[in-house]
Amino acid sequence: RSAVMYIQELKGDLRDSQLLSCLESLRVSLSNNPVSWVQTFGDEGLALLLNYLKRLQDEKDEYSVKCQHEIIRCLKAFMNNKHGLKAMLTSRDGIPLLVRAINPRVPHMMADAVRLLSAICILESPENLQERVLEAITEYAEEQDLERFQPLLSGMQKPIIALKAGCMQLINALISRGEELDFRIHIRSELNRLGLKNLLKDVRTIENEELKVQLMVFDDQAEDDSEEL
Amino acid sequence: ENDETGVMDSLLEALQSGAAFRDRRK
Repeated sequence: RSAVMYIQELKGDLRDSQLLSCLESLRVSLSNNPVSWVQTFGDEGLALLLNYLKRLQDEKDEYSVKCQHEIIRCLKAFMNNKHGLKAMLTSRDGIPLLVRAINPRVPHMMADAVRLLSAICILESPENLQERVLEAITEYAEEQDLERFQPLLSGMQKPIIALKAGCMQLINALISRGEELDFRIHIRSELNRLGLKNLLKDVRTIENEELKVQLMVFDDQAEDDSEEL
Repeated sequence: ENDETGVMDSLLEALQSGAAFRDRRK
């Protein structure tokens, strides 16, 4: 199917298994076709995906959850080239909807979402993208009347190593891209106040290379900041 | 066109290996 065919199909208000099947197929196409294909899918295709995601995030049935996750996977494939990444960063809803996908009740989707947000934070850009991600996290938490890092802490408590590592990646990305020492110290103490320090005691006992890398980054950055202070 | 693909894969790899955080501070 061409990119235009997918756009037409997505315009058709698909639901449940039809939507899931379209998204699965779209992800394969976005991953395996040349950049020009993704460009044709472009802003219009992205807007359709984000609209579906927005709508599905208010629903909790099995298909909605599967479709949400599949959209996150499509977004990853879409953002795997400069054009797609730029389109995502230019769209108003892109980052806020990824932040909404930080949902500990859907841990595998959350693991993908936190990784994508981490990648956005560390992207070299004239605009401070880490600030945009943090703003979106803060706004969503205010809306939900939650502590802004609570979903990340909840994710860390899930028995899924990929999710723990992803959450630590996002924490490291948010802290490391903070220009001011005060800011970095503030974020760390906010996380510790929510219980990160205690949680890490258990996490440190897990034998997993990826997790160990993230813990080392977290500790090294804290040590550097402590020296700077 | 090739150099325009794999952007996200590279970022994710740099995050996972910790390379994204090295040399961030002087």
